[in-house]
Amino acid sequence: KERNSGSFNFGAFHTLDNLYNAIDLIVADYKSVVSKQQIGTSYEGRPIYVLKFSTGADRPGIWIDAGIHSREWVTQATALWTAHQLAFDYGKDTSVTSLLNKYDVFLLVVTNPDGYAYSHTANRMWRKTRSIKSGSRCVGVDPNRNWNAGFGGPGASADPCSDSYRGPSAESEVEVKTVANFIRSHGKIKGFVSIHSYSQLLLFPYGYKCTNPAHYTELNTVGKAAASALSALYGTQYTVGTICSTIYQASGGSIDWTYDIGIKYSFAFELRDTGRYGFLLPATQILPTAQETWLGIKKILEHVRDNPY
Amino acid sequence: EKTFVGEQVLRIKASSNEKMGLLQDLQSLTHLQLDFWTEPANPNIPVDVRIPFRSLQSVKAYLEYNNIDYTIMIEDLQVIINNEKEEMEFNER
Repeated sequence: KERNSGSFNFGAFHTLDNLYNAIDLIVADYKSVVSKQQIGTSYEGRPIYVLKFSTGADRPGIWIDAGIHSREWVTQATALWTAHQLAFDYGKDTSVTSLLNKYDVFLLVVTNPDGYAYSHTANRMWRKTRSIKSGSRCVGVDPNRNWNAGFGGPGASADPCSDSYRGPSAESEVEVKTVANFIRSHGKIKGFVSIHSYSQLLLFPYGYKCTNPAHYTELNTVGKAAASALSALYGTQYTVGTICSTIYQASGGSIDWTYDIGIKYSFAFELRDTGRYGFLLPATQILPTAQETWLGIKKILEHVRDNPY
Repeated sequence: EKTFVGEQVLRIKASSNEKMGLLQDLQSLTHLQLDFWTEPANPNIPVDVRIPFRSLQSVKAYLEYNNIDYTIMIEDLQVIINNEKEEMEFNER
């Protein structure tokens, strides 16, 4: 049994219970900087925990979440490693220390706990929530089509059996509503990073429409700097751009919603793939993925820290 | 527990917008139950698609008929899932 976060095997895939235990270990080991908050409960009743990294009161915040599509296991694993790194680096790494002396960081390691548990027990390829909608035999909603940003527009399905089903209404999914409520009630979130996998992209708004955001030049510059920092470690190449121009039009996505409510620094990572495994990236790839991603995330966090608005 | 025996993931490279359109047509054939891991939208990004065993022959025939290049990214999805599961059990122990 793992006894502290230092002996936890971050280079392996874990069940939800193990991930939640690891979160507790990190909190126990770094009490002065990390705390755990339950911000809500999933459709099937699982707790939704966010880690709060904070060194003072009444600070602006930066949000990071991972694993909204449950089958992207490397994202939850990367977020867990990132949590440990962030806590470990405070007081040692000047960049992290200065960040946490100005901002709180909120890290949601498992955004879709029901889906994650289901992908471990019943269907490894599951990507949606597990909510049941009356009148349909099909289960779940694509939680990254369920945000209130161009909801119901192109790039999302109205068919409950589709893997990209948008849901009956924006924020119909409790997992989405929980995060949206948290962001709204906090009121001072200045950066929002959502971690997905795979295909090596660093995206920014918009996805629900194919026009560039007002801060396109700045977001593109920050994104390119982050991708460059990331690639410095293992040479992993990322494509940077808006969701619509880089991949395809997709409505109801989280970073479009956050950008539209005023969170200028809204980004989504699609983590590395080795070109052979897709969502089934081997566990040996977790640490390299997490290490390189951390460099990219750090670049974004530093930009948020140094460019208050 | 759902199994994926014999399911393959193909990496498809559409060399033109016309071929990308053919892949989008494929996407609309819901009876094939294809799971697009990356969507057919941008010719610069390969399209990865998980194909149930019973649809494999039809999809490959469609791609070959239309001269669309593909490689097999995952030969048998269940084999990889089994390996992943074994590794997790080993780590648990």
